[in-house]
Amino acid sequence: LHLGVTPSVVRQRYNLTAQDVGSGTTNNSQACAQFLEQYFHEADLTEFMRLFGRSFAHQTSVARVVGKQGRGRAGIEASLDVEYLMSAGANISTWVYSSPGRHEAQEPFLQWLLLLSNESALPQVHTVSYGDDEDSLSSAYIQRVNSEFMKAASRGLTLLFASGDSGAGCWSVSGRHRFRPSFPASSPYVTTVGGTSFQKPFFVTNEIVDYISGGGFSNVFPQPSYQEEAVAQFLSSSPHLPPSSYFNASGRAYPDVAALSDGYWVVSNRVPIPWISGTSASTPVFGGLLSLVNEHRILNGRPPLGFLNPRLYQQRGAGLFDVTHGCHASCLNEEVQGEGFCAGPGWDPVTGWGTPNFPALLKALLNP
Amino acid sequence: SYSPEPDQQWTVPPGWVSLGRADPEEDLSLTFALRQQNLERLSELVQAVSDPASPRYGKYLSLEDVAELVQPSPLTRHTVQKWLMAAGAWNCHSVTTQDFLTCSLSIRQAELLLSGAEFHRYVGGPTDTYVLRSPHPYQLPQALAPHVDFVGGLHRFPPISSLKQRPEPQVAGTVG
Repeated sequence: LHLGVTPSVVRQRYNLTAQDVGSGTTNNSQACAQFLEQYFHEADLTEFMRLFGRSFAHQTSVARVVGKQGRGRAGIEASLDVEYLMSAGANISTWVYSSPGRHEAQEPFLQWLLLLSNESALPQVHTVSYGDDEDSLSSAYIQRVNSEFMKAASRGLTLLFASGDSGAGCWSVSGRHRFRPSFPASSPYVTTVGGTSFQKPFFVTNEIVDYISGGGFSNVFPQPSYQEEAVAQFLSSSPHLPPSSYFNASGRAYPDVAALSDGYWVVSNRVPIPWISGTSASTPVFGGLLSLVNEHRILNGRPPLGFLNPRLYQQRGAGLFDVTHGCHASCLNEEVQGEGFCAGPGWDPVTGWGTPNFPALLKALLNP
Repeated sequence: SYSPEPDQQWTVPPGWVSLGRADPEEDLSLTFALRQQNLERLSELVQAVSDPASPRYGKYLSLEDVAELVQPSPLTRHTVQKWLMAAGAWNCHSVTTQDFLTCSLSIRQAELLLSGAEFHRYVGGPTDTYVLRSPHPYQLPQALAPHVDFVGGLHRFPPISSLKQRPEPQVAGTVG
């Protein structure tokens, strides 16, 4: 029984034992980035770990804060990112990137990309809560940002983006409704994280779709070869497919994976706050577990995971709990009645391959 | 002249309020994305280092390797720097990969450099953030078309948080 998601609930659900923490002896590190001009306060992390971190070894301060910090009020998103990245990827050196205090004319997300292009030594895993509607961005901007993700992937950085909180999304194109994909979630060079809920809200049980979980098919990027088979399998077997006019079946499909996104406890401005929901929560959780896998890989003399998708789809989601129940939200009209895609066996455009089962995931990703 | 981003949404997103035209003597910081080289090769390398079946799996590039591969051509760097200097934008700095230039210049200089742009100050978002943005599209001299992907700092507003405090967990099953 639990009254909302805390680190203990996350660690219990994803089979993390008290031993599944960073060793503190490697150069392993992780980072979270958010661009909402929110401050992050270390005192919140300390209070959070005092309340929720007793059952596992953890750090109570971040290794580096990139971006000016001030005396303003902490933001819930900034607090949530750090607190759950450092609970899932416990006892691993953590950077925080937040952008308040930037020049008024700068674009915070672009400034983060410049940082990636200017620092040789960066954390191996980056969890990022940022997304825009694909159709609101110029193709010049989208293509260039995608090239920046290729640069990061070639360096062995793992970029995890939240899939968004509007389900399949919805907009009207020449009078007809269509689903609305989100970017950078739709980039073929990042790993996108969707959201789930517990089937029984107050119990640690199996997970179902969280109806806000972003997912769908890009209108900009063609489907990468690494996911063609998985997507074809879904499209040929799903009993709940929306009308084909709503989505571009040949586009890059996302998300790739998922984690709990419903009902989190967060400490912000020293106040414990319940029921916080969004894929901004599931992304740092999944990122923290990948950092733990990297920890074991580094201790075994192996390189970090890097860009995960080709391996993830080759291994057909080995090491993940498959989420097969529930649908995410979409257009509220007669035709689809608010329902987008629905989860099914294997990969699906709502929860990807599913949520992490750490011992099995470690086994699947440790070698080579 | 030409528009590098004809399909960029430049209308003001909901939740942001214009405080009017910004003072032309105010300082501005703009980011110029310079055209990179060898992106095809980069894509092949990503595939090679990310596929467990590849002999090159896990043999990642350093930042310097990436810089050597994608850095803009000397012609691109020279053309863009000459154009910026001619407009009085001397205070610029690059990154290791040399494919971004961030310049500080006055709003007056910026509006001369990017024809059509008009900088206004806006306030919005959950923390009353102030931003300078242009509600009109910008154009660049045609000669720059092969050298500049886009200019950052004109149209895209900071994102608004999508986290929600749901009063109670959703009941299992159907969409709320």
